Amino acid sequence: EMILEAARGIMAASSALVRAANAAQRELI
Amino acid sequence: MPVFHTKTIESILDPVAHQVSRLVILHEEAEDGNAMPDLSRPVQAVSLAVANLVKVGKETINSSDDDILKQDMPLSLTRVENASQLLEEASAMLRGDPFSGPARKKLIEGSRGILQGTSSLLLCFDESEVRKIIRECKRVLDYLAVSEVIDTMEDLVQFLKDLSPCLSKVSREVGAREKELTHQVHSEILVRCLEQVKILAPILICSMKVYIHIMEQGGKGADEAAENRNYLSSRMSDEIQEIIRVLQLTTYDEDTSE
Repeated sequence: EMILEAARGIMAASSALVRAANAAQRELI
Repeated sequence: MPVFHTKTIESILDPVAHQVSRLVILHEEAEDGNAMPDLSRPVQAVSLAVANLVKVGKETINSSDDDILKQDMPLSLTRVENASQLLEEASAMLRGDPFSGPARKKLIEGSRGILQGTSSLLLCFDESEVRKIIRECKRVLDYLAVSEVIDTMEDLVQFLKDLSPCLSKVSREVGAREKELTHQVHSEILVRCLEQVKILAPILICSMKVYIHIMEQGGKGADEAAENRNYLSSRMSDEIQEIIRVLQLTTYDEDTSE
C-alpha cells in the first residue's frame, strides 16, 4: 500500500509540473 | 492512450497520462513556443517524490519473497530515476534558455518516462499481488486432489478444516479483485466462477460423505459414489483453473490476441 501512496505522490508532483509547462504554451495557441 | 487494467492503477495514472499527451500536443503545435517558466520548483517536487518511491520500492523489494518482483521492480525504479534526472536537466537548461528546443524535448521525454516507469512499477507490484491470490488458488487445487483418497469421517473432518479457510480466503480475495478490474468481461468471468465454486463446495462435501457411508456399509454402489465425488471435485478444479487463467489476464493480452 505504501507503494501506491508513493506513486500517487509522484503523479501529483508530475501533474503540477506538466500543468506549469502546458500553461505557457496554451497562451500561444 | 494506454488502458489500465485495474481501477486503482487507472485512478493513479490516468489523469497524468492525459496531461502528458496534452503536453506533447501543445509543444508540437507551438513549435518554437512561448518562453518556458522556471520549472525548478515543480521539478524538485517530482525529484523528492521519486526519491520517496525509490525508498519505498527498495523496502518492498527487500521484504518480498517474490523472486519475479525482486527481479522486475529495480528496473522500474531505475526508469523512474532516469526520467527524474532528465527533468532536472531540462529544468537547468530552461533556466539558461527558456526557449531551448532540446530542453523541451527532455521535458517531454522525462514526463513520459516518469509516467511509464511508474506504470511499470505499479504493474509489477500488481502482478505480485495477483501471484499471491494464485498461490491460494493452487492450495485449493491441491486439497481438491486429496478429496479422492478420503475414506473415513475423521479424514473428512480434517479435510474440511484444511479446505475451508483456504477457500474463504480465495473467495474473499478473488471477490475483491473482481471489483478492481476495469475489464468488464474478465470481472464477470471471475464472478461466475466464484459463484460456481461456492455452489459446488457443499455438494462435493456431501458426495464425499455419501462415499464414506457406502464404504462403511459394505461398499455397494461405491464406484458410482466415487465417480460422482470425482466429477464434482474436477468441476471445482476447472472453475479454480479458470479463475487462475483470468487473474493472469490484462486487457493488453486480449488486445494483442485480437
